[in-house]
Amino acid sequence: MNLFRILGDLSHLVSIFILLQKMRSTRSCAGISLRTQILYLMVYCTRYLDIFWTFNASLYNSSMKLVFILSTAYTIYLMRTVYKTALDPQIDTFATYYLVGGAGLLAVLFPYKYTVYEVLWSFSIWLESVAILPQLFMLQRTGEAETITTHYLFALGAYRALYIPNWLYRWFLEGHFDPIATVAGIIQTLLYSDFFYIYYTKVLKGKKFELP
Amino acid sequence: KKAEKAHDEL
Repeated sequence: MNLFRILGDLSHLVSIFILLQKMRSTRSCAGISLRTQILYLMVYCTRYLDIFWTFNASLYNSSMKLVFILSTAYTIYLMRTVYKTALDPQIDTFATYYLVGGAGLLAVLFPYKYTVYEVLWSFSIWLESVAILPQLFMLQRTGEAETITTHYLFALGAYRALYIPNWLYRWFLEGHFDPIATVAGIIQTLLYSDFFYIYYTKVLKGKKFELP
Repeated sequence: KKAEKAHDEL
């Protein structure tokens, strides 16, 4: 465990709280992609299968896994019930089928081992790297976003971005290298780069998030 | 061993 990883995990945790807070304070899920949330739930459910047999390995990991699965399920529940009037299927249209299919293909081609758990783990890593695309696509279509939504996206993107120095640290200091997670994590961070740039140049300077 | 160790991250 190193500082980058803890900060990354905390950033992930904070992002979920910001999202729930956004829905509560605006009483709406406007601007949030249901498709992205469903993809994330798939990511957590396939990656954290080991929660059933590694519960004693690390209380930190196990509790974080539970929080990620439950809070994402709760977010989806809220979006489909309490706040469903703000759902806009006309805007949230990204072809998620291709993302799931592509992640599935990569998982079958490059798992560490050919076991159900390892293939699903690899699938979850690849799917996570692109799970934000429906959300970013939606943002592009609307051309603007509420500030609190951009804080959510920043915190979520920072999670994987902070894992990159964590992987470098582990590689140099612990001789530990995880090529699948590292390559997928770099792709994921690159997908966020445009968003990070606009967040930095606009939102952090007190301006509204608007696409040029 | 290597693959298992990889999964100690979230």
